[in-house]
Amino acid sequence: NVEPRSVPVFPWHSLVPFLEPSHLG
Amino acid sequence: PPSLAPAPASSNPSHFMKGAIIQLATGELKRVEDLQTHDFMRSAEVSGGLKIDSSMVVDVRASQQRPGLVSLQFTVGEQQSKVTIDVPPEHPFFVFGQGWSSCSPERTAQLYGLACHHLQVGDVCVSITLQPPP
Repeated sequence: NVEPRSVPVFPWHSLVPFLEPSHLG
Repeated sequence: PPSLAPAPASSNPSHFMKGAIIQLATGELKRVEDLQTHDFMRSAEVSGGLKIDSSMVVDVRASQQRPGLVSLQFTVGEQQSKVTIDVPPEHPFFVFGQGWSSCSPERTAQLYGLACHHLQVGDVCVSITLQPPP
């Protein structure tokens, strides 16, 4: 038996810069 | 409170590999190369606590502190706050209405297989911030 490979799934918000509020003050 | 995601320079580059599976906040799965502006807008709407901001590129130059990286300066949101981040030249940003763009589309294509436009001053990128409480 061949175990199915798990495919990584990435969350959408990991693709765009997260700017911390402290940066924006 | 929600945890803060890492800055782009330290994020996992495999997110950007062509064919990478991305889960939207709606639960829908898409390949990274198929994402469109409305996917980000809709995801922010339904996720709660996150807000999409428009970040306009106002300066692009070689990083002085970190050789090999590019310093990108943005003005962010309605307040036009200035933010500078250092990223590898191949790092893709999502430009409103245009799609993935990087300072070196050639390197992005080599490393990730992801087709990119050339990121330029004046481009408006998708970024996220915490939604202020009502």
